[in-house]
Formats: sequence, structure tokens, C-alpha cells
Amino acid sequence: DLVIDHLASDDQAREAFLCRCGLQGFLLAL
Amino acid sequence: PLLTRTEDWDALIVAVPRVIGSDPRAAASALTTIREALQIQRQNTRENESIAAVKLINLAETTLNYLRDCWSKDGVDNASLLDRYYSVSELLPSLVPSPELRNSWKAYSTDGLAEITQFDSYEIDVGLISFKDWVNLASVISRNEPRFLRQVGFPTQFEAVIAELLPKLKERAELNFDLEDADECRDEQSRLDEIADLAEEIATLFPHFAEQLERIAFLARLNERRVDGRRVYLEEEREPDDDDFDALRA
Repeated sequence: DLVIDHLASDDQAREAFLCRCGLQGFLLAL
Repeated sequence: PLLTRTEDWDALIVAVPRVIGSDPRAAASALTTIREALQIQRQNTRENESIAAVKLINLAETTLNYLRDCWSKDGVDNASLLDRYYSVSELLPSLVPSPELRNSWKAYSTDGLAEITQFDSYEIDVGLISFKDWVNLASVISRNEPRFLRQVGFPTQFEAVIAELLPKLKERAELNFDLEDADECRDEQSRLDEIADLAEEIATLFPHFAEQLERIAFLARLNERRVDGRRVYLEEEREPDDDDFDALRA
């Protein structure tokens, strides 16, 4: 939850995460 | 919360090849999740015009296009993945084309049909693994892209080889093995179940043989009941292991 809160509030970090994510990140985002 | 701006969606869409390459189960999981997301979006009609709705469709199309390119070149990974591909495509406003199926069909047919000639009805192990894969692939294609099957002459061109399998499969469905313990019975029950399921699936693809195949499925299920009786008998008759029995009694 802390990581998601952080990513939700930081546009650049979120974009970088989504751009590099593997399966788990993809499922989490959707 | 991770997909708030257009840029977030674009970043996720760019990541599709990376995601699919990241894990052997990735394509299946990604397709399942995209399908669920599209279904939820369909229920919320008010959100149909939102950026998220447009981008979700974009994401689905990108994923299908990527998989189609991979499969057209290297062949489809498996029938269930192809089925998921078609089920996502149905939820999109414009249908994406089917993957090129010729290479996959050729590979699955060669391996699957070769197993029929090797199939030994007196062997306890049924095998027929590649054959089942071929049947599953044919089922998925017949539900989603029947034009392709007509193009390769299915089912007529394959009737001779199926006719060769039928008597052997019937023989195996009726066979009584000497099963000495309950575990052996359970294994044989699941093999007979598989034979029945396989016969029923072939019956839907080959209407010409449907009656014979339904009969085989019936015989396999009948035999499965017989083995179940044997299992119950063996479990009731089984002498408890002496040490365990004494310990329990104590």
C-alpha cells in the first residue's frame, strides 16, 4: 500500500514503473 | 490509482512486450485480466467515453496484435491461450484478425495424429497427449475461426485417421486391469474419465462418428463406476499396517 501510495502521488515514478513493469506490475496496475 | 493520466496508460501499453516476455504465464494472466477489465467497463456504460475506456481498448488491441505477430511466426503456444485471445477480441469495438493458424495447425496435426498409430489399447497409460492438444486446438478454432478448418478440409480429411482410433479407444475404455490397491484404482478412474471426455470432445468435432464416440464415452464411464466399486472394496478390505494399527488402538 505504501508503494502504491507513493507511485500514485508521483507522476514520473509511476510512469517509469509502468513502463518497466513485468507481469506482477501489469496485473497490479489493471 | 496507478492509471490516472493518459501518460500512465501509454507507459503500460509500451510495456506489453516486456510484460509478456517476463513470465511464461504472462500472456494467459494478462489476457484474463484485460478481459475482466473490459467486461467491467461494459457494465459501466457511463464510463465508455472516458480516457480510461479508450486506453483500455488500446491496451487490449496492442496485446492481441503483439501476440498475433508472435504466434503467426512461431505458432500458437496452446489452445487455451488462443481461446483467451478470441474471447478478448470479441469484447473490442472492431474485431482484430485471427492469428495465422497454418503453422500451428501443421505442427499440432503432425504430432497429434502420429500418436494414433502408436496408440496401444492394452497399455494402461493412455498417452495421446499431443492428440488431445490437437483436438483442443481444433475445438477452439471450430468455435472461433471455422473458415480455417474448412480450408484445411476438416473434418472430412481427418475422418480416416479418426476411424482408425475408434476401435482401439473402445477396447481401452472397456479393459479391466488387475488393480491391486485403491491408489491404482483412482489412477485408472481418472484415465477412464479422460477417455470419456476426449471421446465426447471428438464427437462434437466429428458428427459422422458422434454415435460411436458417445458409446465409447458411456463405456468408459461405466468402467469407471466398476473400478470405483473395486476401490471401495479394496479400501474396506485393506488390513491396517500392524504398527500403525497398534499405535492407533493404544
